[in-house]
Amino acid sequence: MRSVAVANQKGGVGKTTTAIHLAHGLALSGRRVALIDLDPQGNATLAIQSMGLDEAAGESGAEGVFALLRRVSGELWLLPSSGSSRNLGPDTKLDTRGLVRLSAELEKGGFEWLVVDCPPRMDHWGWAGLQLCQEVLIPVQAEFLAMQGLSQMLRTLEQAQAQFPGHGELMGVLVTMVDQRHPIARDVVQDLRQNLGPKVFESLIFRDMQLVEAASHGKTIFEYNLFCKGALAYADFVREVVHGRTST
Amino acid sequence: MRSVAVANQKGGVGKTTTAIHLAHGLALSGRRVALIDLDPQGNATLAIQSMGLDEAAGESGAEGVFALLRRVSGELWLLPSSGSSRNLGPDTKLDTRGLVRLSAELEKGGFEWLVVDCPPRMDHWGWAGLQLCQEVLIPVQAEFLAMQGLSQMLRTLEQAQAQFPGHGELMGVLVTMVDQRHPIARDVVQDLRQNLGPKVFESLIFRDMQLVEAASHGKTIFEYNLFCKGALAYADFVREVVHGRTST
Ligand SMILES: Nc1ncnc2c1ncn2[C@@H]1O[C@H](COP(=O)(O)OP(=O)(O)OP(=O)(O)O)[C@@H](O)[C@H]1O
Ligand SMILES: Nc1ncnc2c1ncn2[C@@H]1O[C@H](COP(=O)(O)OP(=O)(O)OP(=O)(O)O)[C@@H](O)[C@H]1O
Ligand SMILES: [Mg+2]
Ligand SMILES: [Mg+2]
Repeated sequence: MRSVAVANQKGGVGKTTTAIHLAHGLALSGRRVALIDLDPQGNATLAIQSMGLDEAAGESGAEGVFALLRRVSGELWLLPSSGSSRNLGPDTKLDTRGLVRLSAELEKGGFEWLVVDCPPRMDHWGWAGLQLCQEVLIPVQAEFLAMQGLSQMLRTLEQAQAQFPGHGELMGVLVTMVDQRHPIARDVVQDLRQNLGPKVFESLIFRDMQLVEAASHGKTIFEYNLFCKGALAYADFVREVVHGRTST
Repeated sequence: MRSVAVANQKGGVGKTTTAIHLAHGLALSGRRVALIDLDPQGNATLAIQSMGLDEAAGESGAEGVFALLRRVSGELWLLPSSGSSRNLGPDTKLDTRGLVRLSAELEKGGFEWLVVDCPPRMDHWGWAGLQLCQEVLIPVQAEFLAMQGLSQMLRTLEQAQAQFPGHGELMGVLVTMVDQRHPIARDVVQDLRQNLGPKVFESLIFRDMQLVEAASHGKTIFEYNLFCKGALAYADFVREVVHGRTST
């Protein structure tokens, strides 16, 4: 089972949007996927709330994590956010043993992929995401402050690798919200490729308001409008994750 | 002295961009302004780092908060971020008495405005921002998830008002990153005005990549390109804050 935490301490760079589309895309390609919404804000849970999410579809009599999992659509399952009623406070203890158990149970349950949506800022929940998964996917906006955030995030990964061996491995950096009309995006992508080479996904996620619209309807773009720019971009990305890059 | 915390737990909605432009705009209109970067990420500090920020310009022999303040430009002063070396951990204690003292010292020092850039997520630093200021300005992106964040933020303000009387008063909601080509922005603005009436600023901040460019050059848009769309939008906003709305 592959497990990836979608993380970046910078806010609004497309972590949630990337997490739900990577998860749904993998499910559409035939894998059993568990999407875990680790953000008390519950944005991922909200963004897919109209996709036939069925409370009753949790296995009756299910125990452990399976009592909490809900089938979203096909082979995409969701562990919803704990919600803002359990807002992160300095006293919220996240049980590391519970996380390890969670991951083991999912693997036993036949899950092939675990995708975790992390909150911005490396707090308890953010670190839980790194501990829960082996890999980390960092979405980066094609903008200045996001670049700054990336170097810091990479240092965080080194810390995670040291503290939790077998965790915090960089799956890659995905450039998001690319505004094709603007040269700054080109410069940033070029910069990233020079510094991180093949660690930068070839797929670029272009700005597309349909992604925002889809979220407001509680559906991923694959359900909302399969052939728009945003859908094609995320489809390319899922294909690249599954099959690797097409060119050298 | 008026004091305002620019806050919203949703990431990437333009808190930092709004904080630096409100602060610089007020300074350009003749007020003495202290901008406090309460986000350990230090995005506000970075975004104005090339504006003649002078380490030596801190008053020599200055004590207390004045030893930490740096003159940025004209009457705009900055209390820089504590930086990611002091990243927020569950054990970071923010001294409430220190915050009250900070605010009192600034007022004694002749400051007319205090603008605080808060991090996303209501953590220690976020709450410190609410305690430090009397008012709160909530930037809201013209998008679905941002709307969800707003209702939650308003509940947070009620909590703040109850816990810290004289604090957490809503100055207003500023709609940011408006993509004029897209109908969803119109619907969101309409929705907001229906629900919050005059609490929604009339000024709308349109999407303008020049704002991103300016940040990458370490300057506000007023220094970088005074007559572009983003500059005119933030100028309108500053004028509205100072003079109130032009229509009923
Ligand atoms: N490619 C895109 N084009 C246009 N809008 C986008 C795109 N990707 C994401 N968005 C929108 O930008 C906003 C922020 O995206 P998202 O919530 O995925 O970021 P995030 O990093 O998860 O934010 P947070 O730090 O608050 O968790 C959302 O309203 C989302 O719909
Ligand atoms: N009106 C705008 N048009 C285009 N880009 C914008 C606009 N306002 C802000 N941005 C850009 O969007 C990104 C996010 O903005 P900003 O950093 O101000 O948000 P934030 O709410 O402070 O984020 P965080 O939650 O990480 O603190 C930045 O790269 C910024 O330059
Ligand atoms: Mg998110
Ligand atoms: Mg910010």
